[in-house]
Amino acid sequence: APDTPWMEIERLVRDVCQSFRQTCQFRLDHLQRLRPLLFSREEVAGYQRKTVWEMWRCCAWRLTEAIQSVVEFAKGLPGFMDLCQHDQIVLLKAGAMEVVLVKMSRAFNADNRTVFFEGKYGGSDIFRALGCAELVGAIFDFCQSLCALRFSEDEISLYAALVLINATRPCLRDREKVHQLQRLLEAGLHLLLGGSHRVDVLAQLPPKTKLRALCSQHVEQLRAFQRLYPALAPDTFPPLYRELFGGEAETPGG
Amino acid sequence: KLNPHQKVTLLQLLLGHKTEESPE
Repeated sequence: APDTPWMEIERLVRDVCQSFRQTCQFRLDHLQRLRPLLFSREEVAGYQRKTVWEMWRCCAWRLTEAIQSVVEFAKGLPGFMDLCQHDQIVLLKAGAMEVVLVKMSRAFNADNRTVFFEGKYGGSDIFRALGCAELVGAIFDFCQSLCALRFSEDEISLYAALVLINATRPCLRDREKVHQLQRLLEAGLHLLLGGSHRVDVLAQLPPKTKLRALCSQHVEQLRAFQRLYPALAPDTFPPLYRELFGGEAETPGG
Repeated sequence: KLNPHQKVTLLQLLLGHKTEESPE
């Protein structure tokens, strides 16, 4: 963003970080303090004994809570609410799950590959009943690779904002306006990383296709699950989850 | 703004989108 005053980028960074902090479900120091709190063998077995639909339901509710916090994060992002309503919806529908995965890296302990879930840390085996070990493993691998970049809380805030504000999403109406905001956020992340002499991290960011692939895999698994259990009550999943992933949503404006 | 006859989605509600008939 060569024409943008430095002060404006600094203010943007401050506002993005503030929105991130204010809307995160769990504070980073809280998550880190709880790392030694691991699920007992009995508790892990309890998750594994759940039926496939009980575990899908459980994860869908937790995921939906995380997505709601991403919507709040987006609302606090400078410039987001100035985009047209159609583009706000397009960006959130395409990017909310991706941001959840990025934020999940804060709740991930790369030392022992455990993640904070329902109050304690557990390994991928607690999700065994879902019946999609490959997807769970891929998400854990993604978190592991993101943790290796050792992002600060401010850097992850900017990165999360950049995952959301992506001018390459299909069907945007005012792509240039989204692109402008994206460029400012890129400048903000560059500014933060430059401050800690870590600009080289930009070249190590996961490719955008990686996050997209994980999200597509999630939707494919959900469809496979729904095919397997066609008679499940509609309220098994939260309404917002159904709207975003269940193919129920209407496109804005139509 | 949303068309007032359009079905309002949850995402639109969370974003506080207003219909054409909603007050400013």
